[in-house]
Amino acid sequence: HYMDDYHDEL
Amino acid sequence: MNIFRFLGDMTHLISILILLLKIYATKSCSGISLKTQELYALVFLARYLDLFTDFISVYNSVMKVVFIASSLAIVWCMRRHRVVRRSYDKELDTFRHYFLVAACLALALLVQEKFTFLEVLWAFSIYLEAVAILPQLVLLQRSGNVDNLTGQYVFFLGAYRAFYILNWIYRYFTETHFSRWISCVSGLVQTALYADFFYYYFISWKNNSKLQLPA
Repeated sequence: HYMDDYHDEL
Repeated sequence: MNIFRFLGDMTHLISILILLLKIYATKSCSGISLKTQELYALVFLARYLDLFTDFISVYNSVMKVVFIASSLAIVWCMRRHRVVRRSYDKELDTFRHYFLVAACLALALLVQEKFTFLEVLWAFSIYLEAVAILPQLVLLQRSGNVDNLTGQYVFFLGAYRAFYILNWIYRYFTETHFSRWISCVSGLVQTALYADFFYYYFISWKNNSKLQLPA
């Protein structure tokens, strides 16, 4: 679930 | 990245460019709330701390730098620039925005994705961005007539988060475990705060009249 961990949106 | 988010980011960038144009071209910041600009600078500083730890893309990093630099430059201009600061409506811009900061920080300590320093600050920045426009909307109501560039600035600023809502809907239906409910709820509140402004902006556009917000 790495995708969830960091915020890829501005 | 999807078209809604890209349009949202571009709309956000346009709003900042309009504000920079207004201040640079007219050497005036009348009608602009310094408190809202300070809140936005805080939002970007709290949200983009991962600028150096999580590299996501060149686009992401460049936009973060642009948002941080432009918001700090606008605050500096309104506080320090010897010509611009004279046109600041100090006596109208009296919203006690420190309460907004305190309330959002308290909420972020209670509700966040993970109780870590970065996540608490990230949630704080999301909540604060939702209410950061309040001092500006109050100032517009008090200052009566709104000059075109200021009206367009607020319009694009409100529109950008509406595009983000479309982005979250799109991602919800196209990605398996997509859950950004903190951003979604805050984004809905943020966009809702612009509802009456959008209404009067549409009326002034339809009647081709000056934008007037009722006191």
